[in-house]
Amino acid sequence: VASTANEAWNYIPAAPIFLPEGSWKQIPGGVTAAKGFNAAGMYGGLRAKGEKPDLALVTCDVDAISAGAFTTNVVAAAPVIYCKKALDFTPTARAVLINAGQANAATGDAGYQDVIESSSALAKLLQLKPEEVLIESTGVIGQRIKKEALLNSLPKLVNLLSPTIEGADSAAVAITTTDLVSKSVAIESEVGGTRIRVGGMAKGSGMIHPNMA
Amino acid sequence: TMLGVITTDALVTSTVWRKMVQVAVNRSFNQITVDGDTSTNDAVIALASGLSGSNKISSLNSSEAKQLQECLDAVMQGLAKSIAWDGEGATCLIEVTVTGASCEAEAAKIARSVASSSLTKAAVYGRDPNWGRIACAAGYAGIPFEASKLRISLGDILLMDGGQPLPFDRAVASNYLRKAGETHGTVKIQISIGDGPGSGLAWGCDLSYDYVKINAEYTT
Repeated sequence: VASTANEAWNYIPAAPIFLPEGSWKQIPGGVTAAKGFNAAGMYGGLRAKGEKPDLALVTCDVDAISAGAFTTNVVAAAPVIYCKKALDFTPTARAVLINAGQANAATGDAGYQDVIESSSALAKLLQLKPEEVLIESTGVIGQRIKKEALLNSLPKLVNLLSPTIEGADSAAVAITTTDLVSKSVAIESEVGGTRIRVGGMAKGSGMIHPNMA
Repeated sequence: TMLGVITTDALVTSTVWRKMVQVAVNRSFNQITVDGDTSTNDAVIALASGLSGSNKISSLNSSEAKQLQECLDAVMQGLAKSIAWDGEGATCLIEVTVTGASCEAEAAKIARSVASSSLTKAAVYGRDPNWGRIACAAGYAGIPFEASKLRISLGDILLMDGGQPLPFDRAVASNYLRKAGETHGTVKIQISIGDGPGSGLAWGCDLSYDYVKINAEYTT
């Protein structure tokens, strides 16, 4: 079962965004506001309850310079370990796949293998190298991702990719867990006389005391 | 767990981008707290397409790098504050500002200590302008400062100055907290610990009965 991107933001409202004051202006959109980015969100059957979207994908049309900050918790989840290796291996990335429902943390070698299979399957669909696909997971700790549901959803998720505000909004909803609101924002500013855009989405409500490096 | 994906069309080298992202994360996501539990999955991934047509930023000390850093800080802080605002069971966002420290890192550490204090959070939920709990959390942050220089304000209400508690209108202060809770607004706690140039911010939320209810029912 897969809901469409158009339905995604009906599940929870958008968060109020408390941007600090500065020389920028807030613009519509989140992760797709900057040139070259597409996003999508859909329900792929990973959540234990309800049909709120639970799979999100963000892609870039070109090799994007990539950076990451990750939990310093020694018991890091499989996707965290995978992403750190991928970012050590290459300075660029093309896609970020995110699932909600299962955190894939404390799942051992089997959980890591799930990440490898997920990134490889998406890389094949997008005709990328596996290390160009980064993975984030959130949800119940100790549970592996529902891999078959995830893999079966990937073709539809790729087809839903869009550079629109709706694409960004549906992705922002799809990464939420106990969140009551989705978090997405974009700004436009001048850097060296050229207009640039920075956008983003985030999720989080509980188990929040980040210490990322 | 908190997750984030950040995108930009600015053109920047890998080395500079990775440093900028860590700085912005330290000023935003690493300065929020809801319950003191550090997740196994916290991650922020930031991608720069370079398609804006801007000049390539290859030095952290350039004016262009500073401009982009400010934009990155703003977006990440906006998202981070939304996470704290949406903390499980929260009725309000708490913003803690610390000034007068010797450097940004020390101020940030004190600010987060106060934002993560369970007793301070519970006091805010109880609409109790409890300067003692705020002072206590500042004091155990691990950053030495002269207690005689401690100054604490709640919104515009000065509660402590020169390390001494001040007379204040308790009803007005309590009402400030109550109004923030009723509107899911923001409680501002401002702390000064001396005359240094360092300042920092942290964000949290109040601690309500609902936090326990939500997490008692969200099983592993």
